[in-house]
Amino acid sequence: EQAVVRGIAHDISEAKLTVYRVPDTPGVAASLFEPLADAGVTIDMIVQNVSQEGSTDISFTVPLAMLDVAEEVTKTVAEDVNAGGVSTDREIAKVSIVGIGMKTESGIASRMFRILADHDINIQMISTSPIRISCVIAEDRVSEAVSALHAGLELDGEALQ
Amino acid sequence: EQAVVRGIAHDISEAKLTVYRVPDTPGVAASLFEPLADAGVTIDMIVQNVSQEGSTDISFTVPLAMLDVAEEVTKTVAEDVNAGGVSTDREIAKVSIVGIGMKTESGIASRMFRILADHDINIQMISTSPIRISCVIAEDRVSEAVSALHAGLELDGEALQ
Ligand SMILES: C[C@@H](O)[C@H](N)C(=O)O
Ligand SMILES: C[C@@H](O)[C@H](N)C(=O)O
Repeated sequence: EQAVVRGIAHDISEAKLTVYRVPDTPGVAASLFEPLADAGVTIDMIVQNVSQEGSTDISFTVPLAMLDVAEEVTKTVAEDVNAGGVSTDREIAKVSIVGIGMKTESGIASRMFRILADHDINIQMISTSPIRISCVIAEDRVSEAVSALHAGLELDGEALQ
Repeated sequence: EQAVVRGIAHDISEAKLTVYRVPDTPGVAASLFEPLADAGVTIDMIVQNVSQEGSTDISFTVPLAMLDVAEEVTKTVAEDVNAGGVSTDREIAKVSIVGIGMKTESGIASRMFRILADHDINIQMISTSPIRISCVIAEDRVSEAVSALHAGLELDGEALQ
């Protein structure tokens, strides 16, 4: 399948929360996201990597207006499961390459990472699928990131959802 | 936007690699994925969570047949950037709920996590977007996970890509 890059999307409307050192045992993810759902918190991105020494971190993004509610719920759960702590960050942006068939062309992800690196923009989180390669970066770098990606991938400037 | 769950997809054709404790500085992600692309390795899922104390982990999945090449490239990079180490796992499965508008219905992610928890299936990695909620689990639990998700979400049994 030939990769097709449709464009670049960016989102500065979200905040990020991270719960550190949650036990890597069945039921922990459910115990965090059930009360968040009950509290009406809408969740966009969830990222959890593999554990080390029995614990891992779970990060997720929510609309800025929901951060306070999300933080309160999350801190309660963190305590209940004996997690290490909770951090929040309002100053993030999500930048994504949107397309199709992008796993066969793994070069697209590496090109995205290289373009950001060349602009000294640190990649805080990565979450990808064959149709969307998303990076969380500092919000104050988002315009530069989007311009750099358009130029580097030789795309026109049309912003995508 | 009303959420619509289209179905459950699963994939047992991939292996997972993790590079532990890479420096969280610009250029590190590029330095890993450029040589992987050069080596012809196709990459499906990339997951990186936020750093602690200046380092983080990067995990990604590749077709089983590419694991040896991917591991060799990854170990070289890990050494170059002074990372902590590299692990691989052939025995994984990716299980995904596929749909649309699933962030507004954050309850779908929590229901997926709860169904897996009720079957004592550990969630090793999570990567989500509003159209796909993906969990990496042990390959020997995939049939049980897929059946449980179909039943729990009251879907017909049609498997999706
Ligand atoms: C960390 C969390 O995902 C845990 N492994 C669970 O299955 O709920
Ligand atoms: C860890 C890695 O993603 C690093 N932050 C980078 O920007 O390349």
